[in-house]
Amino acid sequence: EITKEQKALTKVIVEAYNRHQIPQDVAKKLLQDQYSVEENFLLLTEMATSQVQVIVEFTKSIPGFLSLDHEDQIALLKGSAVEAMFLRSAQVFSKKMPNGHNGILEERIRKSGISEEFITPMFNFYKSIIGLHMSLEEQALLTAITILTPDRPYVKDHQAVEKLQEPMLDVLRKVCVLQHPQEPQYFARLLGRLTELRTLTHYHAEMLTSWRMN
Amino acid sequence: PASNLGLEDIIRKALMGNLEE
Repeated sequence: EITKEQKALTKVIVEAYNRHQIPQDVAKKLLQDQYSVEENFLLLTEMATSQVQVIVEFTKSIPGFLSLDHEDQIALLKGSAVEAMFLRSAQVFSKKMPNGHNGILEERIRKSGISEEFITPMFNFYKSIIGLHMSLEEQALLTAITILTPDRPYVKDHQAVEKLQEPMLDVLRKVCVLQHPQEPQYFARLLGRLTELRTLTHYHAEMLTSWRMN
Repeated sequence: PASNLGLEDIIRKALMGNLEE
């Protein structure tokens, strides 16, 4: 059973998740005209910057986050922004968009000069997230849990972060049981995706290094 | 680290609410 406090916590997280979205004008650019490889790259950089800003705004709304040590706040965001971004992007691909917009977006990513070695695991990750058919509550809570991971580099007060993350894990576990009664392993599968995310982020760091060298 | 492409700057500014800077 989900307690009143847990319901309230979920509501705050879901509302924050819904409230903070990429600005329409940035999102629209992705679907306009033809772009060269270089323009695609610049556009994706702009999207990524915008996504990080959205993630920070969402994180500021997580109860207790702003009471953490300021440098720990930065360490958590720095350690998780890329993972949170991949989670959010996967959700974009899981939505049914009009007029084959998903295809246009995929093409744009594929033609941005990013190597195939990275593109394949990225789209595989997106597919594995889409296959989970996560509810909005699950998406929002999983994103918050990713951000509030205590063992990121340079985090000093692990305990304070754990204290914020644990209630989220508890409520997510309950939400999973309620929403997927036929799948007792669902919660474990969601957490498994976080491990997959870490691997993807590792590839991402390598990809950026090779991009810079080019 | 090489992978960060100004990530920390974006985060610091967004945390302070100075997105336009």
